[in-house]
Amino acid sequence: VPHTCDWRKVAGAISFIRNQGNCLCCWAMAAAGNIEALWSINFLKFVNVSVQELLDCGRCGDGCHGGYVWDAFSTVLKNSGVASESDYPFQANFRPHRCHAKTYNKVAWIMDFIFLPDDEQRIAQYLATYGPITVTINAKHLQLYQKGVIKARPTTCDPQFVDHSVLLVGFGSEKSEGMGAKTVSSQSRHPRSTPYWILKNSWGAQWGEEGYFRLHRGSNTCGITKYPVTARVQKPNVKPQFSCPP
Amino acid sequence: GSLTAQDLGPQPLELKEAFKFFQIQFNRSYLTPEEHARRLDIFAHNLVQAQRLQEEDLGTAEFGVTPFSDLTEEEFGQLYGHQRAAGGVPSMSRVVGSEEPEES
Repeated sequence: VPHTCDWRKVAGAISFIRNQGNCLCCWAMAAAGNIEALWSINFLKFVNVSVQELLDCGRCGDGCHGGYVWDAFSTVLKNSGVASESDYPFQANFRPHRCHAKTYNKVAWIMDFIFLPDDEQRIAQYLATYGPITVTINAKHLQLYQKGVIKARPTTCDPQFVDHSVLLVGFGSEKSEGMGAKTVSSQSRHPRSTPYWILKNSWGAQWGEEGYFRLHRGSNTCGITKYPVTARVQKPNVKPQFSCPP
Repeated sequence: GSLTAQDLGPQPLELKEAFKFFQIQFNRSYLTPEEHARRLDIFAHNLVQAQRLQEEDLGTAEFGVTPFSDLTEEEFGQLYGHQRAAGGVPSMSRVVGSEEPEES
């Protein structure tokens, strides 16, 4: 596993920061970002896929009232692909019985999807080798988050209660001082590195670190290891054209 | 935990100014003076909450005014969470094949 990895440094690999508005569709936006990243780093195809299609055509039929990333992948498998964002744009609403999956050309598809082990080291290894993956976390600390690395205890951010899906795009370490960044005593003052994950959110670019945020890596902060899921666009033994830039 | 704008006594100018700046920054307007007052209360509460998060955080995160500073925790959960219903996340561990999935 490399020390650092940031898929945002591959031009075009990570699509624009989406804004879900008042539609509870983080699950579809995370899945869309995953498929887009995999298509760009595997096939050099820079596509923006239709989140609206994932909402309108989902089996559960209530896309703006929440869902799961694997629902979105199931929809892409069922429809043998997904249309482009430009053909089938996001409306921030759910239109029952308005599935237009057959109307538009497919711009991306997937072979299958997998659940990764709940182990941060193995998640990092997979991320660095194969590309961004989706995770589902407890979003409690995100409402008032501005920047920096969130490190929470299980008592303040329950790792069993996860309610928000996002795209994991990289990891790294940040130099800080002391035992904890904010509890520096004169005796414990020494350089220390804080390992972190880089995550892409779907609340617009005005939120967080230009739409991204960072969580501590190695402590299962906010339940990041609970549901690591990714689509696959190649056979398991085929690696992408790019490796993750440090 | 139940601090309101009224509890702050005559509302500090800084709070009103901060709220005004928030409204401009994130393009927020409210239909009635009552709603404006309610959102100001929530905004004040969230400033205190951000300070608490800041103290509790073990990393380098900074908390403060965000586009969601005028929402209660419950509203935020309802608007930006993703769960269809509380609990009930299915336990899944197998690889799902590329064949047409069976309808349940």
